[in-house]
Amino acid sequence: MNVFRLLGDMSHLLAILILLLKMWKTRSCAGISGKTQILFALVFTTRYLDLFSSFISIYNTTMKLFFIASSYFTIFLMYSKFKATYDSNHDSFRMEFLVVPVGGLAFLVNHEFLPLEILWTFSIYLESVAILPQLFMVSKTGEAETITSHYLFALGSYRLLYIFNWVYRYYFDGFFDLIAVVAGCVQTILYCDFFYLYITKVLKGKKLSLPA
Amino acid sequence: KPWLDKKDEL
Repeated sequence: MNVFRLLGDMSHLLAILILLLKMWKTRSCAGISGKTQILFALVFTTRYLDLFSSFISIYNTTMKLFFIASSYFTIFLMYSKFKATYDSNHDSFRMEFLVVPVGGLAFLVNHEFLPLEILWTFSIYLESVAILPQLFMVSKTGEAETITSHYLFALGSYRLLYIFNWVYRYYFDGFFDLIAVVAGCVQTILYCDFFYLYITKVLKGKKLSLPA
Repeated sequence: KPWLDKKDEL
């Protein structure tokens, strides 16, 4: 474990807590893409299948359990409890356009042609594009609530911090995983224009609004 | 590579 990975995990945890807080406080999931949340649940489900077969640490296990539980709880809130506030008209990104190509790529490009390894690879590739329905929804509505932009900033920062973690591990531990690094860079690049808007607008107290 | 066998990152 290194400081970048710990900060990254905390940023990821913060993002999830911000989202849950926003929905619980406002009793609404307006502006949130349910499709992105479904994709995240798929990411965690396919990545943490070794949850019971390989024990790394208490921290690792509890974080995995929390990520899986919170992702399904978020879906429950969006599609059941606060269903009336779910904006399905603007959440129109076709998930199959992401899942199918990513599924094919995971079969073709992976470290080992084994079920667990292919599912892990699928999860890594899927996570890198899972935010697209959410960014698409923000661009369609043309704006996002401030708390939603904080959620997106924390979420985007987590994988950016993981990139620093991979640099650190490369130089100090000699570990390197090309698949995780490439997917992590793609994932972070997708947030770039949002990061720009967040830093130039939200941090100046303005509302996040995309140029129409 | 030992790391690939044990995925220790979240």
